[in-house]
Amino acid sequence: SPKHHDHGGGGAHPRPRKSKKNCRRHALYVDFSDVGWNDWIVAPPGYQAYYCQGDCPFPLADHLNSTNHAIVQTLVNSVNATIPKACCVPTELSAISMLYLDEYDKVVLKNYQEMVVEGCGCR
Amino acid sequence: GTARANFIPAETGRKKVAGGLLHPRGGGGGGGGGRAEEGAPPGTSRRPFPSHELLRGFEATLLQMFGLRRRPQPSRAAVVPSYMLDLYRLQSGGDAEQLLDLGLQYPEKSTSRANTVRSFHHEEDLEALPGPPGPAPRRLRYFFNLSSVPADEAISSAELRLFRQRLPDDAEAAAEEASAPEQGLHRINVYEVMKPVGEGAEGGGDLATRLLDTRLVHPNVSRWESFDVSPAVVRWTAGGEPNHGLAVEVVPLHPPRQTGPAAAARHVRISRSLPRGGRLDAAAWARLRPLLVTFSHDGRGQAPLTRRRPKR
Repeated sequence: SPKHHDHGGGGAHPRPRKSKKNCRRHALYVDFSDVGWNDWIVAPPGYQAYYCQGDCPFPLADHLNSTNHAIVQTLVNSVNATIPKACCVPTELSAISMLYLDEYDKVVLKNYQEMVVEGCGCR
Repeated sequence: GTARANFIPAETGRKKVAGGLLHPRGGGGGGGGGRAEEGAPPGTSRRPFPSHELLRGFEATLLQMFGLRRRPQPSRAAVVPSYMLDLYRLQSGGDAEQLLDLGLQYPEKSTSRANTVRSFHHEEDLEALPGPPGPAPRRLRYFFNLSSVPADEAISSAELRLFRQRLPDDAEAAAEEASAPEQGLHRINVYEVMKPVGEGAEGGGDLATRLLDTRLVHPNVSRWESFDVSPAVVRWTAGGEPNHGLAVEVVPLHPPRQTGPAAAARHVRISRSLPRGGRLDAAAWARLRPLLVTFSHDGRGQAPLTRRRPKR
């Protein structure tokens, strides 16, 4: 969402920062050259893996992609802090393809499942 | 020396991480055992960089995840076939326009259950086959060493790709062809060798072969031809049958007058050295040499290769 600009009008309240901390997807680029693997991985040079981070606050909003169980757990947490909040985790993942040279100098194209976070949620 | 791992958080984008966050590369590079852990620079929230041993374990776990036993160390001579690059681009939803230009289509049938594609070049020193005496079509054997395919990987199909090159225009031949268009046609036959040379080829006679695929082609275009060799490759791998290789022959459809078996063989690039066809240099041969491509499933995951991630 666009950043809120307070022009000093007095009427506008700054947008609460809380939403920024809610569970959501963050970018995380894995660069194969940084692990010294670019000599055998032909493509891609790296990829966006993403990660999930943020709070799962009570009450859980719809966009936090929660399960019934997560709603119950969050509800219980709101009255009994010894029970943890629901966790912010990947709820949808996708695959990537990698083209590489194997131990025998053979060229392999392989599809690896669950390498990219597509969506996060409170579970 | 390569134990340098760093998953870069998004906040730093793709910019190189400040040197202080990484292990400084040791001056002597002694390559000895585990180094002492180094702490993160003061004022950062980074964890201390893991020890050498931990990094090795980290790499081993990742390699295992990728289905590799050890880290590949490719030789300088390794060549990546353009077909594999095209398949990668197609699979990863690359430049669609460029792929359309190439006219490349994913072999849907082959990949309906596959999540792995492997490519193999043949062992050139084993390619010669004794042929019957006389002006018979030239036959070559291709032995592909498939021992690198993991035992738990199921090959569902395989294709042999051969490059055929347009023959230079010859006015007389063109006129002849105009009157009889089928005159220039050639047939490419691909066989599985059922018995090793010597057992079935007494005195250079007939080989014990089984026809796998055949195609009638016209020599007026340059393109790759794909032949289905799945039955043979599946027998060698899943069936545990001995692999005696594939045999390829190129024969003119009609008995030639000016062209002959030699011309037919020149048209299809089945060998680095061809009769009256010259010898390709290493780079050109690497691009044009026959290629065996296998489509398999390693038993991990379910989504096939054909499922492409939508562009974001």
